[in-house]
Amino acid sequence: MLELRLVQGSLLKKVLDAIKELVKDANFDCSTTGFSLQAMDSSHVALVSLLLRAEGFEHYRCDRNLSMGMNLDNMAKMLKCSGNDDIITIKADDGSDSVTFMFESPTQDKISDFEMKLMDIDSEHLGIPEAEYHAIIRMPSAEFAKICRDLASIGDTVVISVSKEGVKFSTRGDIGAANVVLRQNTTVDKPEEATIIEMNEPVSLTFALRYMNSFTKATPLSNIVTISLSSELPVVVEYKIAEMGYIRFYLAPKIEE
Amino acid sequence: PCLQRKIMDYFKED
Repeated sequence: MLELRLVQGSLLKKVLDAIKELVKDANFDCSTTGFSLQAMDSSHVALVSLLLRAEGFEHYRCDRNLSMGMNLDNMAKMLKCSGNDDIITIKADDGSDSVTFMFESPTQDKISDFEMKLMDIDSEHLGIPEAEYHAIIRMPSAEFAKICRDLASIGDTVVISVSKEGVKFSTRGDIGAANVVLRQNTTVDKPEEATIIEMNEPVSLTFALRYMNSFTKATPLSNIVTISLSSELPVVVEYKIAEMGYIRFYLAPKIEE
Repeated sequence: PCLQRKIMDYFKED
């Protein structure tokens, strides 16, 4: 038996909006730790890892580990039927081939339930090693989204370079080229407006902007994004989900042939 | 020309 009650139901809608462009079908894993998902895009170039910790739910019951295969477009359709202030409860019985989403209005005067069929999904679970990164950039998520959007209108790929000067986002296309340089800036009114660049070693990597732009669909989940770069690893673009967990996107770089 | 690497090139199956 599984019963997860999330008071801030809108959070689940935002999570779905953040990942459904990248991944079509995925297994949601439920354990005593929390509600999680790990899935790759169909080209196996990007990977998303989601964790919503058990402590973040008002009520969390998961009698045994359960993996529920869901089509994310269908799940988003169901969640769209909830009100923005609704409490969402996810329920499933052991061995059941369906999951139920229950929506309660804040004043308890409207209660709906939507049952969705589960599906069998063959998915490989990858081990993500703990790693030291050459550089870690922490910046406003809206600024990162704007840079990715702006550069995608010029080129298809972005080179992210971190040096003593700061972090540079560069692209090149048929109509021209663009460079955006950000310097560390901690003299801001609010901590979430700061740009912090932690560099152990200079690093420069090339990534497809299409994927970066897809990751920025998670912007409504957090004011801050953290970008971790290492020349030997996929980049990690992380959005923390307040008091609950995170969405991490991993993207394999493009390399010179 | 750039070659797009895959996630599997870096992370192994559990």
